[in-house]
Formats: sequence, structure tokens, C-alpha cells
Amino acid sequence: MDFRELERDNMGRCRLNSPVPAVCRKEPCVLGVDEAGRGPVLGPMVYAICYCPLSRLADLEALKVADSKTLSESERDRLFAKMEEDGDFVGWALDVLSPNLISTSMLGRVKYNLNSLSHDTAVGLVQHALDQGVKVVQVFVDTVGLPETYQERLQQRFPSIEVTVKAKADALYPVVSAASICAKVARDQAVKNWQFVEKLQDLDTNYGSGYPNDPKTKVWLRKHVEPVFGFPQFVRFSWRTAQSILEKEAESILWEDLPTGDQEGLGRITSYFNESPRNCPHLPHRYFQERGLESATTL
Amino acid sequence: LLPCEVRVNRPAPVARFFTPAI
Amino acid sequence: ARQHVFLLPECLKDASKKMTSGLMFVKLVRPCSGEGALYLFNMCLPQLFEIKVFKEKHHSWFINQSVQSGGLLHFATPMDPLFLLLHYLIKADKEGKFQPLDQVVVDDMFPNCILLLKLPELEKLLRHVTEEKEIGKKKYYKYSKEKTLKWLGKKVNQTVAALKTNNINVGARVQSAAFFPGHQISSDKEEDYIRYAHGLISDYISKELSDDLSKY
Repeated sequence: MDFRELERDNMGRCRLNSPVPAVCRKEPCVLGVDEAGRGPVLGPMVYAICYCPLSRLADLEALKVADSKTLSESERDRLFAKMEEDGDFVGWALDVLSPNLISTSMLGRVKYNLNSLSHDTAVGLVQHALDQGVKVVQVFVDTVGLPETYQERLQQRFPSIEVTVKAKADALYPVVSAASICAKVARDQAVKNWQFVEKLQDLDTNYGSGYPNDPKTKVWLRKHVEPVFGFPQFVRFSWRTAQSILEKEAESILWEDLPTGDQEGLGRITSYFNESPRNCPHLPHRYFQERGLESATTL
Repeated sequence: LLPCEVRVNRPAPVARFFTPAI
Repeated sequence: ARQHVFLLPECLKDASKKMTSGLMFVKLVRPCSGEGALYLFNMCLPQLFEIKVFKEKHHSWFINQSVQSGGLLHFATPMDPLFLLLHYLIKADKEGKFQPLDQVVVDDMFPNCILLLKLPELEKLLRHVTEEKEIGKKKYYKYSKEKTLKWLGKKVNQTVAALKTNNINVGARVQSAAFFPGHQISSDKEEDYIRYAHGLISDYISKELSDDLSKY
């Protein structure tokens, strides 16, 4: 997998895909969707699709893409390489969502939560396969959130495709398991080669699995919290784990609130014009007021 | 000049974490 | 340590190099209110600057490898010292007699006001606002309201001219915070300019003098 684009800029998202096998443009295909790295507080979340002609499903199964959760990292790498070798009938595509994209989506003023981000990413990848000319007729998806609503949404979006959303889909459908292997291989590689955009000095990459309950990850987070900047962008600031460390260890930073009703502190203008002139704090001339300027009285 | 109030005066690794974008 | 960000005129750049105490921040009176305000003295020339501060909520600074809360931005702009001298001349006028300047410019609230006596060409300046007498090589001064109003009238006219060249909107109060000086509202009448200029100058003189000036 060529991660150069991600290594150049890992603040947004980056999409990778295999060449489209010719047969997948001719024959009806089945497509599986899965993700890797949904839970960790570190690093990207990777969405992947994997597709092959219905007529070759048995060959895909023969590749032993069993339930990817049971496979070790090296077995996954080997299997992925095998899929690439026999790539004349299997295609894949990935969408790598950076921790920064995840955090800014979830913490933005208009909340864009993880489920919506996941759904939209899955839809984007299926559409991507269609745009590349793959004749998708069936889609199997591991569920995110309520299967029914997800299924309904996807079916509405792709009316001519038979959509199946199921929990543990990667254990039921080989093409979802294959997608899961792609996603996991990609995430492992992205995490291993993560380019810290911050020029950290004593950086150790001993952050464990990145899952919030992993003791190594917890130690790493505490070691890399910076009181003003929080964490390196490798960390998902929107994760509860990260936020509770920031609340303890980092400085408080105040942003301008959304415009509320009456701006506090600006009192009613008439409050300046009550009877005794002495109460009126000497307001600077409007030239200065309109520019936020006032006389300095102390340094 | 930041659009937020960092309520402290202290050293901070600005060069490491902050690259002004034009 | 707290750090401050200042916008200073270019000419001050080497002032602090020439003399260690080249630039001095002093607390002096604010004539419009009688309270204290911060001024800057460039001891090299010497020259007086007023300090304005840009203050807005939710700001802070990154200064090199540090963060500074508050995000205040200070401006130093040259100020006509006559506004401050006038404050003391009017105060001394109650005694109704001619006095030497060093007996007029005294203030136990703001003792640094004596720095004003170091400013160049004081005598020339004072002629705009006082009657003077010379007895045995010593000059004595008495506040002249008539001359002062004439002097302030000139200030208002100069300010009107500057408002026009700088396209300052003097008409209806600007609603949006992000005003656009370029959008000159042609309907601004001469009257608006004079009123606006009077208002600006009034930030530098006492309330009574502002009312007299308004009549004048």
C-alpha cells in the first residue's frame, strides 16, 4: 500500500485503491465493507471495501480470509499479499480517516459524530467502486449503530443494489472479512509509519495498541500531554480518555461562545445614562470604541 | 494573536506544535 | 513573566538602544477624567506618547516559545503634550495669577508630570494657551481661555481634515463590528465631521472645556 500521500499530510483523509480487475467490470460483483481502528484513542480509523465477482466467491474463501479477528498481524499481512498476488479477481479501496479529522468532526460547532462519519465513509467507498465501473449487485456491511437504520439508509442510497447490514458481518461473509483484513493491514501500516507533524523531541513510539484500556497507551498519553497544545495530532482529542487527561493536566482555554441572547457584560446601554454623570464610566470616543481601543491604565 | 483565551502565561513549545498557515 | 505586545512608531526602535532608560512608561493624568493613564516618554528626543490598548475577549498571544494570556495589543501614538500642560494650567488658574511653570506642573498623584518640563520648545507651545510675562529672565504664565479655544478650534479643523483623508465614517453609528472605512458614506455632512472631531478632541480635555469648545 502506497501511503506517501498520507505521510505527506496526515491531517485529513486519504483514499487508496487497488487497480480494478477487468472481470469486475464485466461480471456482477459482491462487495464487503468493514473498518479498523474504531475504538483506539490513537491513530487513524480505516474504512475498507473489498469486492469480487459472485462467480469467484469460492476462490476468495479458498484464500482463507477467515474471520479476520482471529488472524495475527503477520497472518493478515501474508493474506493481504496473497489477495494482491491473485489480484486478478479481487479489488479493494480504503479511506484512511486521520485522528485530526475524527476529532475536529466530533468536536466541531456542528457536531458530526462518529457513526455519521462512518456511514458517510462507507457510502463514499461504495460509490467510489461504482464510479470505477465495478458492477456491484450485492453489498454486505458490518453494522455501525442500529443495523435497521443503517440498512435502510444504504438501501435508499443504492436502490439497485441488494444491501445487507449485519452485526459480525466479517465472520459471516468472506468479502467482509477480506475488507476487514485490508482495513487492519492499512491501519497497522499507517500507525507504524505515523509521521508526527509535531517535531517532538523525546518521542517514543511505544504506545501499545492504542486502545483506551491498554496500560501502555495510557502511559504514553500521560507522557505526551502538553499543557497548552494538548496532544500530538496522532491522538483523538474527542475521545473520553484524552479529554479526561486534558481536564486534569492541560490549561483551560476559552473560545468565543456562540452568540447568546444578550451579550453578558454589555449591560443595557441606558445603564450608562443614569442621572448622576459620575456613574458614567468615561467611555472613550466612538472612534476608539468601534476599534476596541481604550486608554491603557496599567501594563 | 489567537482567537481564544489561554488563561495562563507560560513557556510553550509553539514551534513544535504550531505552524502558522498563510 | 508577563509579556506585552506593542506597536511602536519606527522612530522609537533605536531609542531603547541609545539610552537604557530611553523609553519610560509613566503614569500621568488623563485630562478628560482626572484619573491616571499610561504614557510613554521617549527620553532621547524627548517626546510624549499616549498608550491605547486593543482589548477584546477570547484572545491570547503566542510569543516565540511562550503563551501570553489576554491577547492585549498596545499602541503608542505621539501626543501633543499641551493637552497635559493645559490640565495643570487650568488647575492653577484658580489662583488667578501668573506663575512659573515649575510651580504649575506639580502633582503628588502623578509626580512624573515634571517630565513634561523636559519637552522641547515648551515656550512656543505655551504661547497657544497662555498669557506670559517675563520678569528678570524668568517666564510666568497664566491660562488664557480665549487663546485655548482658538487653539482647540484649529485642532478640530485639523482633525476634520484627517477624518476626511482617512475616510472615517462619521455618520450614523456603525452597526457591524467589522466596519469598512473605505465605504465613505457621502451623506456625511460638514456638521457631522465637526461634531465627530469635537468628540475626539474632548477625549483629551476636561468636560468643562469640552462644553466651552462646543459653544465656540
